[in-house]
Amino acid sequence: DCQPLIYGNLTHETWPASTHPGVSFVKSKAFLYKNWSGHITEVYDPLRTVSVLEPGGPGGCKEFRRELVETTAKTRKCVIAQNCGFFNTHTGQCLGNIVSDGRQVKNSGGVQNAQFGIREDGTLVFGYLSEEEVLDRINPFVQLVSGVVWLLRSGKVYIEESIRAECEKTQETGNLQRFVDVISARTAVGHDTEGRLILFHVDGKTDTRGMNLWEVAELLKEHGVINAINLDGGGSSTYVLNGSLANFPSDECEDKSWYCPRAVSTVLCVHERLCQPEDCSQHGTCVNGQCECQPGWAAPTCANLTCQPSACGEHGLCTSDGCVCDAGWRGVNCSQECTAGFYGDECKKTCTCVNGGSCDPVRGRCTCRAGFHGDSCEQECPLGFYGLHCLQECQCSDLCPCDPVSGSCNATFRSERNTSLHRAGHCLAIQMWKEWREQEKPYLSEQSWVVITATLAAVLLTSLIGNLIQVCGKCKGRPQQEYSYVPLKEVNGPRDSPNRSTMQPAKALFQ
Amino acid sequence: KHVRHSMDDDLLLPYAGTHGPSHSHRHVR
Repeated sequence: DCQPLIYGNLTHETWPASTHPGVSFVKSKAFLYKNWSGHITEVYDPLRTVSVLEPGGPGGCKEFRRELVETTAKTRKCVIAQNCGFFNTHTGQCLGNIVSDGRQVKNSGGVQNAQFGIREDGTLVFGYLSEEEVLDRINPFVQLVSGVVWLLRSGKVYIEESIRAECEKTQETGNLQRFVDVISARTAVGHDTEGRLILFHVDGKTDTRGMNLWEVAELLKEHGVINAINLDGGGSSTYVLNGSLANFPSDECEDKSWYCPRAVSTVLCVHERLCQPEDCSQHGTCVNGQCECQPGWAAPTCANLTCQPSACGEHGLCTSDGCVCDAGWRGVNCSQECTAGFYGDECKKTCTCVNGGSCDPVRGRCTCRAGFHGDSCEQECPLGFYGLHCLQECQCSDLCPCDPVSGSCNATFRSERNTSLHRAGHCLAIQMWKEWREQEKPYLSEQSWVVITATLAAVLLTSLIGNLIQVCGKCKGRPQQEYSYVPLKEVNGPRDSPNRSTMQPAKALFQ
Repeated sequence: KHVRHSMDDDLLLPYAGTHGPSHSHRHVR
């Protein structure tokens, strides 16, 4: 309600952040001017190189932690780190809005103090924000921290307006006015016309040395800063360069002979560019904002493998080492079977099959030719068996082995086997005899021969019986004749003396 | 024993009683 009309209803300013592409991303200059000493730091690519850090790391605000800026800076390898947010020095509680690397740490509920933030699209935001704007999800803040007093708005000092806007309770006005006017150590953040983020700090001691906010605003304005807000100062004002304290803190140590840096709350950190994703998908190293992927993983995020799963076909697996082929397959895209004689992973194993057996390219199992068996096809079929796997039984005679391939009975095929020579000879004889018998076909069948033989036998038997009957009949009809022997010359004697002769029956002549 | 601790003596408080903003809030109307 109380801001000048020239700003309309807008209570904050935005500016596109610089996206300096070079390797260099930060430049810090120390200054010693009048009685002032401090540093002005220019950050070229703030979206990728600036982070608001919780004390000691993530979760520090929830634990109400306070840590030295050096300690917190080490958690993120900050090249330059400064204190930033306000906090309760008694309890350690972080105050205001805090978004750290896209993570909402603390929402103040729209507290009316100057804010500095970086949105996801790289927009730098300075000014007053409602709770709805803080929680915007369309273009959310990736970094956000609260300060007190908007020093410069659009190139003009904006302190008076800030006092009215940030302190509506009359009784507190005096405190805020003193806060602005007193000289002390100061810390601030702003941006220039090129969108570079400007970190500022000046050493001091409250009421003794240092700068008031008017002087800070003027110095920043002279340096080309467009918008800037004031951050925590006094003894909290700390500047750390490459992990080491590089300013003069104003809090006394316990022994009061030295000055000591204060353990503070949040830290504004300038680091090397972050990668997207920050851990390079755990398959690469982030170097100046670019993921350098491990072999086999594809840029820019290192989330995908170099080879595409489809490129490895049905017989391969896409891995970080390229296509890894299944056992029995080879080639860049695993499309070729192992060459003959090899099998297994990467076709590195040698087949052991002999006698013409083929090798299974996956496990190396032998497929034997007909007539052979065994793990390596090293054995011929045992006698009496033939064919694939020697499972078929020969139909040859006992003495005649069969061909182990075709199963045909053959006497010569085993000639090379000494143990079979004798059997083969017998087999050959039997074969020849069988062939001869087949060639010698009889004119009459065996049955015919049986009939003929039987008939002849019957005739012979009949004849024999007839003769016996006849002989027996004569023996019974007349007595036994006596025989006498007469010399032949008597038989051939003179014819005229037939009386001398005693004629004998004709039978006797025959004798 | 060489660690030195700050005495938090150089306090620069913008608001009385606290070290930080603790007052009105803005809402979108």
